Amino acid sequence: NIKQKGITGFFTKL
Amino acid sequence: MFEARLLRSSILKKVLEAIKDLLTQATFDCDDNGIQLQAMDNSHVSLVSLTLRADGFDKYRCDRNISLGMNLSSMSKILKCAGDKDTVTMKAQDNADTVTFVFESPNQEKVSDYEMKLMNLDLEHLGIPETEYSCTIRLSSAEFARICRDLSQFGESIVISCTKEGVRFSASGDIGSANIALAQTASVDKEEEAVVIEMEEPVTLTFACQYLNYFTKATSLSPQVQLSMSADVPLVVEYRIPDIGHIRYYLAPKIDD
Repeated sequence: NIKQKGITGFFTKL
Repeated sequence: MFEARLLRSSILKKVLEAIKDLLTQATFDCDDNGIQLQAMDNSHVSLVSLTLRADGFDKYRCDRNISLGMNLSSMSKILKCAGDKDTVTMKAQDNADTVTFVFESPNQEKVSDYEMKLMNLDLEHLGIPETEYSCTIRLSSAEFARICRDLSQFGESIVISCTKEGVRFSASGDIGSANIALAQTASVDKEEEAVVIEMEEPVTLTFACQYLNYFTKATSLSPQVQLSMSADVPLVVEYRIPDIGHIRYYLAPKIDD
């Protein structure tokens, strides 16, 4: 079951 | 006072084409170094990062750092009013609530100005770390656009698999499956048509077709595109804009649960 990840989890929030 | 002038409006028109389907609004952050834009799409699956360096403009002045929040569909409507050979100047006063676009025809016989209201956008900014990628692939931007378009007919996802031998794009769905394999080119007449692969480790990742197709709206900005991949991190799709900067798209992968 393949799911689309969100982008925010990969980068740090400024 | 902020003022940025380009001899050819076509660059700015193409930049807008490259972002307007993905983003509805964005902030153009202007400082001494040039213009930066960073924004996520509405679904927060991808991120666009645009850099236009000050030295790429024919005239560039930015007395104080200024953030111009723009509705991109309005900006696109205005830029459609510029002829490709027109000079374009973007202007804003410090603390202004409008931005002005001035278009001048090559012989200066027609001068138009369009004033657009700015938006107060409180958008989340992300820090993008410097990353060493396991694979980078350089190929013709038109070829990449063609591959994304062709494979989109087969399914919602494209699997990109990079090894030392080459790169393979695959899709499958109800009607069947499709695979496109590109080998690293040994020699080419035109440098922009070369396929160049730098690989530390092989990588296979799955991405949404829809987003890849949005990114290929940047094709006319650059003859080549660079894809950077590492396991389980966003793909980077980079178009270098000659003499002025680049546009980078980051796309989160689809991952097995």
